[in-house]
Amino acid sequence: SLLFPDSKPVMHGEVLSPEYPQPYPPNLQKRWDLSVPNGYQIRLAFSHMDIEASAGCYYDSLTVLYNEKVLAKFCGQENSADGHHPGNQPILSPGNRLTLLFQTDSNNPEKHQNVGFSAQYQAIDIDECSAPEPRDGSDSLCAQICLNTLGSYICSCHHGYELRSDQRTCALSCTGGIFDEPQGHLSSPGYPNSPPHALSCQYVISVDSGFTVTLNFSDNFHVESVDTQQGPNCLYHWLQVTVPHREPIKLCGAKSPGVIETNSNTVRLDYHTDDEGLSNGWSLDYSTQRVNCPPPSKVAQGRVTPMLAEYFYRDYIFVRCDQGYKLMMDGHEIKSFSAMCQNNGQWHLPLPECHIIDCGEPEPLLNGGLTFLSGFQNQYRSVFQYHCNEPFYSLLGGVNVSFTCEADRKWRSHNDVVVSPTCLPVCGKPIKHVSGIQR
Amino acid sequence: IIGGSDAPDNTIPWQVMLNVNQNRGGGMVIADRWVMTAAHNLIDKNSKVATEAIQIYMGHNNVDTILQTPLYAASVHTHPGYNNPNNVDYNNDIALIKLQDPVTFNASIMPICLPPEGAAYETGIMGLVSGFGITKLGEQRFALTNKLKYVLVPLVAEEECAKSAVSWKQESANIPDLTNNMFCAGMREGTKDSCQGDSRGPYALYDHQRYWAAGIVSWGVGCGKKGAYGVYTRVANYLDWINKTMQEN
Repeated sequence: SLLFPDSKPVMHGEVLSPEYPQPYPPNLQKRWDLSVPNGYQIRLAFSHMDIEASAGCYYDSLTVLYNEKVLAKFCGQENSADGHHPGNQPILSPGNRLTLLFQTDSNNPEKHQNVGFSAQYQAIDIDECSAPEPRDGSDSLCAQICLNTLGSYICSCHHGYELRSDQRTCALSCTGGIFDEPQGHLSSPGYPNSPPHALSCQYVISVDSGFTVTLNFSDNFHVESVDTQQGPNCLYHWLQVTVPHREPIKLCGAKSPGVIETNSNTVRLDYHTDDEGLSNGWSLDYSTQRVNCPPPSKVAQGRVTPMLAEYFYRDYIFVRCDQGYKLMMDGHEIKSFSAMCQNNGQWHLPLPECHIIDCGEPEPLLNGGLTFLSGFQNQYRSVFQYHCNEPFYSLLGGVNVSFTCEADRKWRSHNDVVVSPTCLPVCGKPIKHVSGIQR
Repeated sequence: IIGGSDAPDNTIPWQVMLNVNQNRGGGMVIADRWVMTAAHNLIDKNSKVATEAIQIYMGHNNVDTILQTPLYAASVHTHPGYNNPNNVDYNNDIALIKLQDPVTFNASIMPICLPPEGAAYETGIMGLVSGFGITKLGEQRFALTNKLKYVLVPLVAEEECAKSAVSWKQESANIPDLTNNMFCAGMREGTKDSCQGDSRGPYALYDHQRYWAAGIVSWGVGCGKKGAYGVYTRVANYLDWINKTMQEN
């Protein structure tokens, strides 16, 4: 029987003659049916063989069969010239099964007790795709592309074709191809050879909206054109390039269009041929570039970073103000600013402004006042000085200290003092005196 | 003030007029919340008078005007050593009144300085005593002034004052003792003196371009009498107590 319902496919195993490594008994007829999963073949290697040698392995023998067909018959020892043994050479089964048949007669030589054999087997993947083309004219495994897999194989087709339901042959199909990788290659069916007539193929290149597609046609471009009084005309065969919101372009002739920058993230290519004429077709590589955003304008009293020659989709810019200035947007102060170049080529936020900071009204001084010495009131770098209401009060310490509006929005003196001074009352000094000693 | 003159505006800007239980007296501004005065009249039957009984006036030389802007006491701090139930012991006659609200100083209100460290009370030096008290003495007639008066009286040597005190005691019983916390000032011949109504007011000495509070009008035997000097609390003896009281309050 070719079927072994009880045997379970395994990936490897060992076969030992009965009572190995003790001498095998007489009158044996032992059979092993080895199997591995479909798509694999069996590699059998003997680690030891010691079977009574005889001409044609007449008395004792180990027979290897595939589908009941004898592949080999062994006896003897690996180090002996007698008999017929495999030595170190492994045996490869044509399929995923192999049968071993061990037979012994009733007599064993008295001098030497033969111990039989030990063998190991393992599953080896069959590369179905490397099988030679059948000579009998029958179909090859795959009509176009064969891809080996572990335990099996799959067929595939060139671009412009699709696998038929028989999973072997390919049918022309060039519609509905969507290319969404950032770069790629596409060509007309059969290119560079002439394809079947009456083609109507559609290819759509569609990438993320922040990118634009550039087409780069190879030099070998051939789409039949018709010479008319107005010049070559794409009357029967054409390749139409369609970009959203723009007039489609029909291409034909023998001259490659070269590079076409579409400035769009979506391009549709329609290839049309009629029943007649000859077009060898075309091929192209496409690439994508990030969309540009306009260079940011300058920010007065601030800095835009990084400064680049060009800004592209997903680039970020930051704005920092000079010391003493703060970021303002829509009338409100913001702590930081960053903007991203969007997929529409616009910055996602308008640039902020830098406004000079303000330290606020200085603390009033009890029994005193203050005088601005420079700068616009309360703004960065403004300087004021406290004074006391003299002659009735005087400054503690007696020294006038100037306060400057610093970048941290605090009024600070040269000694980094933040607190305002104190006015001390003047005692015992009336502005007028009683008439004292008079003569 | 006996034998004195009207004080021109803004000449004695530390002068305070105090009314305690309707009795006119004086005081002096020493800080924007503090008035220094004497303890007598602020203690009634061994207890401090209520702050509500005290009206404080300053900033004007005319009584009619000064009465228009009373200030009020927040607390009264008499010297703990003042103990004078029978009006015969004026030792430690000093007190501080804390105002409810601070005053802003200007030409008409200005503090008088406290005595400098090691203040010198030199005999014969002229001191300025001022007040709204009695100006004339007659047989049966006193005249109270509505205008701030001042007079310059010299500081009297301790020995001379002590000698006078002996004679006062010969003339009258219940004359208070003189202590080291007091000094005398006045004219041997009388004629210039402080008097009733000036009590508790300032006796100022002028030194280094500043007036400082040398004394507080405390007591005396009569006013302007020959050989009867005025007795003043010696403020320099109380600097520690004054600073401590103000800091703690």
